Amino acid sequence: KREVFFETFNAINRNFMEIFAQLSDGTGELVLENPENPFEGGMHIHVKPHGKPIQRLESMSGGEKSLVAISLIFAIQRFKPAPFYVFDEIDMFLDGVNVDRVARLIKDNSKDAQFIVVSLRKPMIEKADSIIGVTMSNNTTIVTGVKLN
Amino acid sequence: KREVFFETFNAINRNFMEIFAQLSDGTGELVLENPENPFEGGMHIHVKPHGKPIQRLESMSGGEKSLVAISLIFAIQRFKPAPFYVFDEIDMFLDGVNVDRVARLIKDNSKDAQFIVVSLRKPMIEKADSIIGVTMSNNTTIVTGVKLN
Amino acid sequence: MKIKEVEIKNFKSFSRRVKIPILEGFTVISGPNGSGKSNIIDAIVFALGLSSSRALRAEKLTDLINSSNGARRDYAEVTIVFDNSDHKIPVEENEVRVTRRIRETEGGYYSYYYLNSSPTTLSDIHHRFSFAGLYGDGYNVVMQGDVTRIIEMTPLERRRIIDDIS
Amino acid sequence: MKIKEVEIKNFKSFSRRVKIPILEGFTVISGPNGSGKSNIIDAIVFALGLSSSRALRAEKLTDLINSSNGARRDYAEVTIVFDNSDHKIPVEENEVRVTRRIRETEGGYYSYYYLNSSPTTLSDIHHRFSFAGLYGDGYNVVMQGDVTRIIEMTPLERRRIIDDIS
Ligand SMILES: Nc1ncnc2c1ncn2[C@@H]1O[C@H](COP(=O)(O)OP(=O)(O)OP(=O)(O)O)[C@@H](O)[C@H]1O
Ligand SMILES: Nc1ncnc2c1ncn2[C@@H]1O[C@H](COP(=O)(O)OP(=O)(O)OP(=O)(O)O)[C@@H](O)[C@H]1O
Ligand SMILES: [Mg+2]
Ligand SMILES: [Mg+2]
Repeated sequence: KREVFFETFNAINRNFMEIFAQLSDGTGELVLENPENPFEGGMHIHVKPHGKPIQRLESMSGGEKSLVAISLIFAIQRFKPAPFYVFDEIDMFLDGVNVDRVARLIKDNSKDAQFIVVSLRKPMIEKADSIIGVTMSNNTTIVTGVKLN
Repeated sequence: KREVFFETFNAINRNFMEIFAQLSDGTGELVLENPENPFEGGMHIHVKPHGKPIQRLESMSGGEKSLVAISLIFAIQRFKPAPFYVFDEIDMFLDGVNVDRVARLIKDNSKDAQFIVVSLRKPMIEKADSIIGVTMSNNTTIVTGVKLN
Repeated sequence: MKIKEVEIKNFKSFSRRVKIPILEGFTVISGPNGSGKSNIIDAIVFALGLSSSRALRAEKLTDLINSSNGARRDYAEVTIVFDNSDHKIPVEENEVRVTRRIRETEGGYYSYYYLNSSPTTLSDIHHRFSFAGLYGDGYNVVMQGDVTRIIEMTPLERRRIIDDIS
Repeated sequence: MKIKEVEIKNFKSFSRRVKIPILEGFTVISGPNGSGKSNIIDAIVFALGLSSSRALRAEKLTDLINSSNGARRDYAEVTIVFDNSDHKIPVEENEVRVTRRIRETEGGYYSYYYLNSSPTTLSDIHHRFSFAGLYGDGYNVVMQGDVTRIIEMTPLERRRIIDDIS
């Protein structure tokens, strides 16, 4: 049980480090509170933004926390790949530059899997292969178009 | 104690109804679970978007919930006015149209009080009287400018 | 395996039948607040049994039945059409259709599942789709607000994510 | 009463002294993620004692001392300058300066408050500012994430907001 845990933890940690480095200017890693007995402690996320000292997740800015959470989600998905992914507004706290980075990562990965992403952000929308427009009319949802970019 | 509660509740409810009607196309009101003994129940928010049937807060969309929460915050502030207000990214879930409505309300109220609002959204930024630009350089925050619009 | 089409009938804010083609690669769904974007996601999650009704923002499953514009029908239905030409899903056909319908009754509701028009169960669907890498735990679905939830987790809850995956 | 200037010295991501003039009306603070926008809000909240250190995203108050670029100083200080020409704050001066400094010591830290250069206490500041409509409960401050917190509240927690205000 402990072995299985570490196999999973180390694989996801490797993915997390790679993905976070891609999405931000810094480095990050998952850290167990109790490496000897993992089940007796929690899991922390230590992040070292470019040039800054190491910080805990809790003290970071809204956008930085969001990038960390997205990187963890993507790291888990890379460990357990699926044929399609569905994301509903994961880019909310991010500024334009960071939305662009997440969008590029999704774009690159979309050769191997299908990505369906709800977003209101221009840097995300402009990288899509196709766009489904949704509006409410007479109290009912109508899908206004499926454009191929 | 009960009297004071109802005085407060009714005043905030009136404010909430007014403000929510201004920010959305619908009507909303605060509803006590137990109107006879308010302290034995919670407080619900019933919202009737334009033309749609009444819904509870929990079943609404991300942006609609956000407008409800902002309206409640503004309703409380109107009950207990302060000389200045500080908002940190309250417009996150909102689409452009709704950011614009919230920005207009802040603009109108800024004759009587000072508003300091952190935002990344264009419809909010363009209504400001002045803009403080913030960037990170060499690991330290620099305030790049205070423009008067 | 990939999704070819999502067909939504009388589900949440969809009062008529709507067929949404899904192309390969990277698709973005966009539109104003309250227009129905998350409801499309809910339809996919509902049809594949990936989540409880709480995650679909419905107090009970019958709240998922469209209730706008007067007379309310007694059922809601979602069909997802998959391209199975790589036969990752162990069936003969090149196309797999998963349909889920809930029908409101006097006492509550019935929930029906169909795989290519044959009645089936949710666990049968999860079993077959596991060969294509799709599991019922829904790690491939990130709902509106999940990112915030992960940020606000305690270190213990965060470690339990790893427990659950291993 | 209104804010004229916020002066931030060695606090969070401000490693030098920064004076930020605040004009009348509607001011927007904008910039990239992680640049320091919320830290300016934290500085205002810190100086006026409107919140606990948890809300300032610091595990302990000494985490608020700037720690970038090598040698770390032992104090952090924020001054807010108010225009008091309407004399809503009961002091003679037309300008009121509130300064809060924390200084790290062997055992922990000291926290100092000054009103127009005279040492004072937080409760004294809260008492005087109450005449201008500014109370320590911070209803006029909405931090990053508060909107989500209100959305996710239970009905009981929501009603307690009204209890607290009455
Ligand atoms: N059973 C139902 N019948 C009719 N309308 C419904 C039903 N369930 C939900 N809705 C409507 O669906 C709307 C919400 O749709 P949805 O959550 O998909 O919006 P959204 O496009 O994701 O918006 P946002 O950008 O704000 O997240 C609500 O306004 C609600 O009135
Ligand atoms: N004591 C400290 N010393 C040095 N830097 C610090 C200190 N405390 C916080 N910081 C830095 O401040 C940055 C966060 O600033 P802040 O939260 O104000 O960003 P923001 O502009 O609000 O970003 P967002 O748009 O993502 O919310 C972090 O990157 C962190 O490294
Ligand atoms: Mg939504
Ligand atoms: Mg911030």
